[in-house]
Amino acid sequence: SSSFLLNDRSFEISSLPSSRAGNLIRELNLFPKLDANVIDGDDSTLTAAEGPSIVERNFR
Amino acid sequence: FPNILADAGDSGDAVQDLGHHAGYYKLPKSQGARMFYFFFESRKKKEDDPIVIWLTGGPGCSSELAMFYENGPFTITKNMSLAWNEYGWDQASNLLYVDQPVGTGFSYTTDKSDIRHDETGVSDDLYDFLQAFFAEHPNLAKRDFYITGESYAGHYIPAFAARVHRGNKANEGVHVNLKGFAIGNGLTDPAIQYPAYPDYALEMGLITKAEHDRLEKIVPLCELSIKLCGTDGTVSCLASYLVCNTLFSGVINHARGVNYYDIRKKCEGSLCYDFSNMEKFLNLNSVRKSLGVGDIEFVSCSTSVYSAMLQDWMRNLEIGIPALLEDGINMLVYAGEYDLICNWLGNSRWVNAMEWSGKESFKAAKEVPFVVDGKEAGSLKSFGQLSFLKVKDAGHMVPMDQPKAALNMLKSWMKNSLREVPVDVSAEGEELVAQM
Repeated sequence: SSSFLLNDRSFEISSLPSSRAGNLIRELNLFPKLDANVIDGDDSTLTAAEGPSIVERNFR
Repeated sequence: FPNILADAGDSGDAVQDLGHHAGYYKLPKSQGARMFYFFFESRKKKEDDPIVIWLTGGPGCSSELAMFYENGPFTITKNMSLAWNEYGWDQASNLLYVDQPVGTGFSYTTDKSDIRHDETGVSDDLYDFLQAFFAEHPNLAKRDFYITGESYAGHYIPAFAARVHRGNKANEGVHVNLKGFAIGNGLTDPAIQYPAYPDYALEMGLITKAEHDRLEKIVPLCELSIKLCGTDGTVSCLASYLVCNTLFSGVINHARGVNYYDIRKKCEGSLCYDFSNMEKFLNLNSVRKSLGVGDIEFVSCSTSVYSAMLQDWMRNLEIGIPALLEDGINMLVYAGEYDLICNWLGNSRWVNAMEWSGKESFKAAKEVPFVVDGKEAGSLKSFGQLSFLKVKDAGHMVPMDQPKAALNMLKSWMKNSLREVPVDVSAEGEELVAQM
């Protein structure tokens, strides 16, 4: 049955996870600049260790 | 937000404080993660309006997708201003949208080990957030609370509901008044939903009988691989993902170009929907300043979060649901009838197969029409805590395709009146009494 599977067209590259994720995003016409929001801790004012656990603001 | 278009139906003064909040929460079980959220007070600010949290799928897509294109208070117009969404779910509840798992949307971390791989990490983060949110808004802690979402959130929602229920029973923190959870076109029980692909595709005329029978030969292998994956496998779950996705890609290869979110439509090239205005809007300096996100990028969908969750994909999240139903927590599973990727047939099958005290009564229950504006908007089956709704003329994103029906569905379900003749959301007051 594995040879049956490997002959199956559906084993095309499209079913590999990373390309599927990319397809999913392009199909929605989205072009995120990062593949995840992992930032360098030093260069963001928002990563101050101290301070309250939740910071919320009203916006208009 | 800048330039909200005032709307006659709502507060004329666009700068009036609408009770809209945005914030960051420092995740305690992390090295350096902060989760971003929106909180919209209900539009009519009624004292007893419930709280609804919405979780977007992907996995790894941001909550702003649903907020602007499905059920949020606003839609984005072509000229980058906002217009009120008449059928925003803030018409019926206070709304929380959370960019999760961390790494997506405006949520970020300084340590990639914080990127979540399973439902334990996801549900702990959401529970910790909820505790902090209620500490920030103690006046809301007693409100009825509902967990909702779509697509891959079919995994997140049962896990988060079980986590809240466990916290309540253990008196872990603030008691959360969890009344129910609703899954829209979800992926919850892969062992039942993947084998449904060829059957749904044949029923909808996407593949021939011969192609169907050929794909059927893969089903036993897929089912075996899911058994090996179980509830805590890792490599075995990745293997199962590859094996079982040949069922889905097998259908797609035969139904070239079909939009698997809504089989009535074709994708133009690689484009099935155009959500690019959301990225443009959230990258406007004026908006970023309003939200207080500093120099944090907006990641509309994260490929890294998607890949990190792959080992979670084939796990069965149905197993924790019966205990919640037995403890009186309501579940609504709804599905737009033209969605292929999380189709109504696979969802109906796992809901009917679920082992709980009401199983036989639910299976025996009659399907009744779900009526909106005097027209059938879907077909409903319910018993006790459990309801299943097949929504007409909708695909994967029900609140986007049928906004009025979706708001009616939410309102009726939260009022526990989904099983009676649902009333039209605009028929308030005496008319409502007449209908009742």
